[in-house]
Amino acid sequence: MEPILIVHGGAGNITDARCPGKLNGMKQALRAGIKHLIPTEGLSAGSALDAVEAAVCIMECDENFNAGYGACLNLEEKVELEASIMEGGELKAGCVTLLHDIMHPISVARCVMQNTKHTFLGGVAAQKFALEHGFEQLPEDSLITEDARLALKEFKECQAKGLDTTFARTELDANQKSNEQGPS
Amino acid sequence: TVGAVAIDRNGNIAAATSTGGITGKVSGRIGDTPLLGCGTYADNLLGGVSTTGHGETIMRFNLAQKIMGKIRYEKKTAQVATEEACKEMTGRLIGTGGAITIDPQGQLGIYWTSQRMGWAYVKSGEIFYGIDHGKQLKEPL
Repeated sequence: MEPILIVHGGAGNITDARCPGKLNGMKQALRAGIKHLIPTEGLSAGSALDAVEAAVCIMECDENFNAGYGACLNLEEKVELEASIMEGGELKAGCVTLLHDIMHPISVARCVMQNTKHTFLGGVAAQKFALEHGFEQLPEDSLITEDARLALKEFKECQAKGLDTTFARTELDANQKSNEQGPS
Repeated sequence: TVGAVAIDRNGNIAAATSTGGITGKVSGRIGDTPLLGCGTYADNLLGGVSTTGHGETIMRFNLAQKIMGKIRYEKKTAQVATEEACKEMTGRLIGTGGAITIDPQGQLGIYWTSQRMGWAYVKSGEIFYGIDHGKQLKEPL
């Protein structure tokens, strides 16, 4: 089987201004992940699980993506993160939700899969589990970017005007040229 | 939201998805991303999927599982399964989204009903990528 790695960087009404950052970020993610699939000098090939975790970690560090650093804000101007990872051999999986101030939720999810008898942890317990397993609690709100703040400000303005925000934007389009409240 | 799906030389498939959710969500809101069969799924016998878009829509539709079902029961290719499931989801629930899929034969599926979705894959030393419908770019790894 020829090893293959594919990534996505989010879907929605992504503005032109945000396209280059996303495209470059995804290419970096591929270059980091593929190393785990194709043995290079001195490095034996890892697994598909290593490859997908490595690729997602790169994008979690990149403010061009709605994950980790640069994630969307909730109504209370806070970042709440969630992630899941799954392998197709024994159908093992790890899922986490409502994490905050942790850069790599995907790695916490993998830790749940590999270090507990459970599959899904959420909220305060998930945060405690992450810290107990060596993940760094970043200073409060350090994952928040200016784009995310602007997107929330725009969202609240739309709400105040009574515009339908059912399909709240999944992508930060603070510098969306038109004010249309695009679906999803 | 960001996601990745991989198949290794032994045919093992894995999928991963991570997100901050949607702007202006209520505190405590949980989306599709951490839900297996919605945001993420992987099975060496069926394939692997990572989805993105309007979380409430994707989780109510069970988008990842619908794509797996089309591959398994309808013998659809990864691309046809991904495209049909995304279109059915939006046709039925209005909300939009997208998905990336790899089937056990290493075939790819990439589709979205949103305005745009960033996607990229590496195969045989080349990177193929895009963000708009109908446009694909390529460059060496």
